[in-house]
Amino acid sequence: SSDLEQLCTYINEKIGNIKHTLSLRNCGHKPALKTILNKIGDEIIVVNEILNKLESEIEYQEQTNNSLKELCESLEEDYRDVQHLK
Amino acid sequence: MEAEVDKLELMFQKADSDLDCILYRLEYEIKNSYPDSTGEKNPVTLLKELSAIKSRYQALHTRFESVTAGQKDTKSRICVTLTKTMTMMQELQKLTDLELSPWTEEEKTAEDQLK
Amino acid sequence: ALKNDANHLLHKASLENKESTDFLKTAKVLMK
Repeated sequence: SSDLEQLCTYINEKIGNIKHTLSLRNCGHKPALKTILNKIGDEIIVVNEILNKLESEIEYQEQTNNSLKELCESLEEDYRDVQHLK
Repeated sequence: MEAEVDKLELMFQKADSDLDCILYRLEYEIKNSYPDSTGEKNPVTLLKELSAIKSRYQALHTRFESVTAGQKDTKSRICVTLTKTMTMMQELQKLTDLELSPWTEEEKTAEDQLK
Repeated sequence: ALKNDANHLLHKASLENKESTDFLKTAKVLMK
């Protein structure tokens, strides 16, 4: 029965998607809605720029992480040396 | 019974492909009614771009969480190891009566910060 | 909402980066 449920969910999602797209069909010709569409287009560009910055921050963070790991390994080696000395 | 199940399966497959076809034709019609010459994106393209940036944001969020968690773990390992090393150095100093050079201000500040 | 979330996460990531960079510098001082 869970398979059948999954199947129904899958079909319902597709129907929902079509309804969604149908509602879009006429919206572009009404000036007010056209403005909203253009605003959404602009927002998408802005959000993509923010995500680009976020991606470079995360890349920098990953590099810092690697440096921290190297430092940690060398510290642990020093500790082993001091332990050996003792 | 087997035949019934097969029949049902075929019906679902047909419904699935019919839905795909409807969606494709709908999107095609909308794209056609938006000549790209106007420079404006049609709603279908916007919808697809919206879902693309949502999944991109989710992916970056997951990546950020994992790198932050990793960093936290490494930092605490560094603090623990530094503390253990310094303690052992002091013990060694006592054992050997060795006079180590006094810490610079910078080193003292660094130790406080890490603590 | 997505834009605010993205901005919030960007701010958090840049704070994390600054803190980690400071931590790295500090730990390197003690390594010497």
